[in-house]
Amino acid sequence: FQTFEGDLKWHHHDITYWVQNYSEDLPRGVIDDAFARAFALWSAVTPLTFTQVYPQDVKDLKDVDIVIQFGYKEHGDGYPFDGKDGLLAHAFPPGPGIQGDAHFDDDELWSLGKGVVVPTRFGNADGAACHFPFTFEGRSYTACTADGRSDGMLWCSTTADYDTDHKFGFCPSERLYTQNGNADGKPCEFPFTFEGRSYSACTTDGRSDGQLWCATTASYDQDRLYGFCPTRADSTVTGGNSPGKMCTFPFVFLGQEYSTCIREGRRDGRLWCSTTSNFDRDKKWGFCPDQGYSLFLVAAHEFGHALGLDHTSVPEALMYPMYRFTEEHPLHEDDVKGIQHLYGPRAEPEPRPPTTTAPEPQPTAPPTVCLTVPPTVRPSERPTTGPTGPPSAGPTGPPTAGPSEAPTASPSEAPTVPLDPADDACNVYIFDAIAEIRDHLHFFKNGRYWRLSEGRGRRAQGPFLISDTWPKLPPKLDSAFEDPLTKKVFFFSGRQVWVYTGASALGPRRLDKLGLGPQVDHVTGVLPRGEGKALLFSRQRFWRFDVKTQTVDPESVASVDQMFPGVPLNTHDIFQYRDKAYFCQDRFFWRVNSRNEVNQVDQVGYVTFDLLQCP
Amino acid sequence: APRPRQPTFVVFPGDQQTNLTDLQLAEDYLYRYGYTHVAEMNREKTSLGRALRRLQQNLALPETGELDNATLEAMRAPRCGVPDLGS
Repeated sequence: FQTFEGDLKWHHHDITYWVQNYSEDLPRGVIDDAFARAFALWSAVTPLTFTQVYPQDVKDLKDVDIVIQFGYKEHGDGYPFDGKDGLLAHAFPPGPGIQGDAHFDDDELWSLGKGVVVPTRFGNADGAACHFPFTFEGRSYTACTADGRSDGMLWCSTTADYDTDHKFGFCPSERLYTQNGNADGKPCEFPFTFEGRSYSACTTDGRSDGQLWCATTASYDQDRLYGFCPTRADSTVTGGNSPGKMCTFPFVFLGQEYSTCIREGRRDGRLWCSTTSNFDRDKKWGFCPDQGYSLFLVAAHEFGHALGLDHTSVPEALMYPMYRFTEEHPLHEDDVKGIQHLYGPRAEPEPRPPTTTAPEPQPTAPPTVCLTVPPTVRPSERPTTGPTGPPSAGPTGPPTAGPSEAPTASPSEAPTVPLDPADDACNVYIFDAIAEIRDHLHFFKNGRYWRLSEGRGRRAQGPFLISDTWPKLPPKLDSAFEDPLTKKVFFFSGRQVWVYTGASALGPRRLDKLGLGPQVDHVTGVLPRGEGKALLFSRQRFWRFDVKTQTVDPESVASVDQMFPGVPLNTHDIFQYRDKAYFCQDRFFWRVNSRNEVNQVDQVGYVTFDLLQCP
Repeated sequence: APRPRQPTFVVFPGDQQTNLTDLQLAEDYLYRYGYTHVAEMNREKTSLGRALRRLQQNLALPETGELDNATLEAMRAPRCGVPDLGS
């Protein structure tokens, strides 16, 4: 190991550091975390402690020991950076002023060493970052995409294989939210007017710092409400001659049109793209995102300098001058010897991790349009609109309690509080069928059913035996539907249907009688459409159904996601309840309201928690 | 039989690194990281030899004193900007 001439070192142990600015490549939280972990490597083997400070906590920023900064080319210290790659960062040995500071070249793509880090919002992956590449419908994606969606919203898979795992989230996009500014994170409003001119995309106009912004109302001139547009790290170029810009696809290069990043024209085989539609004409370009450099590893190395270590010639050591990505613990024996030569070993007991003096940074406020996750989030696997669904209006609060009339007739001897857990509806993972019959929601499972009492303190009553109430029915049902007009109740199981009018039953009859072909192997559910009309669903298709003639119109077949965007495609039960349609998949439901002919998912929730009101 | 298309290489505006020759890259690197003190070197390779040998020693590369491929590759690798030698 080497130290700087004269063994330059800090003469106190409680070191403070300030992150003066942030790269757009990574979420701020990830940057703060990378720096904290880098400092923790050194505090683990020395008596040093590291505390992140913020301008509002210190009297004079000059008193901060280590100032961390991102910059381009000449960034004020007379040691210019060199564009993408090559020189990544540098730092100064301990001492006052610029001494001890660490600078990072923002022409690099900062990541965690394994490609861009794109945080997601909403979806069903709890904000996990995108996984690139990922496959969707057999195709590989290395950036966010709107494929599979009709609303153009950008999404990504948070695992390598969306087709298998169905884990996804929405990518940063100004249509989803904005950052900072004064509009509480509301999404952009396009078009908006600024100084009388109309803008239909984010702009840097009016700013000297080049940050892309937008208005969150139709007129910035009038309302003065704005926010910054989130960075699309997955398709923003680095280096070249237009860093920070996004690839423009398709673009023309040497007369050919390209819709992806290419290696053509380069000897070094690196991927690049044009940032305008015509490179031949405009000559504007940049490098496409690659694995990037691990901010954690580079920071750990630079902080070694900031503490007094110079470069070593041990290739495996952290203080070796060349960048090398590793997922192992980066400190080498040579590094430990060096730093302990300056500060001695860590005194027992366990070291304290770096502390921050400010409260946790607040997550950006969710947009008023809650796409998928209601404000009060239950256990993390709460699902949301799948890639086939649009963003939709947020939930309007819990379902309102129904009228408080007395429950209608039912086998009164049913215990109200089940003694045997198997009798407890809250223990049922997935119900066979759910239907509103006589204004009460019925939950069917394996020959038994529960009836939701309405009014204050809604509770599931039961279980009752299906055979006691509907003797002809089999124990296993696929779906049930009560026609609000005639009060006839249809029960479906496999390719059979029963129709109960009061206590009298017609069936079983084959689905062929309803005009359904042999390829329809079961009925997922029926939704009433008024005046004796309904929609009959089977898997991803549905038909118009005439309740009076009890037949479907074969010509009317359509696919579910056309009319009901936002619901999962593999729904296993569909029913109507209080004028809203419910699409169930696994333990969850997607509630669709049909305000002014537009079907929109307005709530996603648990069948047991949100419908059955289980504790 | 169709002949493979000859690749066309383009000089990309603002792309400093690909526009340098190997010698220019070496001179710039040796000066930037403290192995030579005078940026303008005469172009005799031998005068680079001593600096190259010191670089190779410092970076645990084979010490040939030549601008060989391993050394050029090391010079093109991403690295820290703090000079290896000098204050």
